[in-house]
Amino acid sequence: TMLGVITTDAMVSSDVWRKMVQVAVNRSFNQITVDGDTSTNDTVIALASGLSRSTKISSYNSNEAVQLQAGLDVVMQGLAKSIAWDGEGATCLIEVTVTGADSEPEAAKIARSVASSSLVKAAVYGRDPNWGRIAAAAGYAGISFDQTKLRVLLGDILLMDGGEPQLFDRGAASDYLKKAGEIHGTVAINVSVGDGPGRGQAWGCDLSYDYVKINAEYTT
Amino acid sequence: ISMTASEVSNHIPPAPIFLPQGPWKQIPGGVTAAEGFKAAGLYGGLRAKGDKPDLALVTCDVDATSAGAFTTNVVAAAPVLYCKTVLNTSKTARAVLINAGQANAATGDAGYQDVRESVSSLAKLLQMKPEEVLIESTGVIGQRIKKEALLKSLPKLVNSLSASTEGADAAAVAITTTDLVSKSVAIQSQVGGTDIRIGGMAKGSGMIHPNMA
Repeated sequence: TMLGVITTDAMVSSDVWRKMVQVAVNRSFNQITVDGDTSTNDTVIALASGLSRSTKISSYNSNEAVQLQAGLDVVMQGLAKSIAWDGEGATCLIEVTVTGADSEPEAAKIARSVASSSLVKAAVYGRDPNWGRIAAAAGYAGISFDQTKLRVLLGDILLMDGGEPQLFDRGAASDYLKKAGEIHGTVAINVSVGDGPGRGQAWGCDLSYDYVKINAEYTT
Repeated sequence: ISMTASEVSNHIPPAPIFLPQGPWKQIPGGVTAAEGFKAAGLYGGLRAKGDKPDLALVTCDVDATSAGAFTTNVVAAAPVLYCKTVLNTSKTARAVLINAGQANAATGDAGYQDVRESVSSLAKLLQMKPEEVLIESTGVIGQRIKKEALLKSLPKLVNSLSASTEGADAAAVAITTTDLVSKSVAIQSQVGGTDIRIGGMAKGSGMIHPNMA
């Protein structure tokens, strides 16, 4: 289960605040995954006191709303990433960034598909730079794209371009994953699916033996 | 049945928080960083094992504009159903009570009544209306809240409320279950040339694939 409480002293109308919170949730908590199981209790409550004496935000399209939305996004993303980082049994955080989609929601859906893949997660734990599993997870996300434009990077290492696997230093790519696991750091997977303006991110973690051990022993 | 704020922060360390660079700066305080908010966390005897804090409270000095996002799982817990109903009829709230140990999910009418009684008791202590109190639960599915333990702990929880960073940290620890770290963050930024603060806390480690609306 994930729970969250968000507070701010910005002054904002109810309608705008509720829209902002849903947008931020979609860009953060709804873009994380540890095990693919949706809880019965997931909740985020967000309260705005208005005590900062800032100008009241009554329009979602105002500059002030854009500023508050950016702050809300970054706070929720910070918390969301820390949940994925702390995934049961995890040795590293996986950050998937998708660009080139037709829209932000489409990019986000592809990113979460990759972050959710048990095979991608297991490959990261096995320190295996498995571009095939990443490409497959992007492809079954339910978003249409031209596969000849598919590009996959692991960190700065190009694994796939123009829909074709590239020659790369497998040892260096494996070391990149290994080092992230040793320091409980971050593995960056960057996927490009075309030339569109859509960009989205999702966060997950690797899948270790410990995940099975923890959940085999924790009963409902 | 309760512990001080300084003791609770010793149970698990804080999570590393990864914030991108931007027109904001990270500040201490978590949920209490913004003006008007207080928080507390303590052990109320709800957990099956150990003495890690398991009750958290966040309050606001004024009517706060409220929003929520909730699981779209059809098997939704009683606190989820309760909060959705309240937010449908009220645009403001003053308090959020959170327990760890029992999810109060799949507990039927009895579980829903537990929520109402918990909310009602807290509202009386805080001298506010029940509909100004929201509630979140996490823990084992199928188990009702240990209501007697919760109700007994409420006076001390209310008396422990603090606008300090320690209060925020205690609350962030109290909402954890299998988490190895507590999650809390706050930033200061500008809206229309005025400094504003946004803070938050979260918990989660397993059964994580949110789809909230």
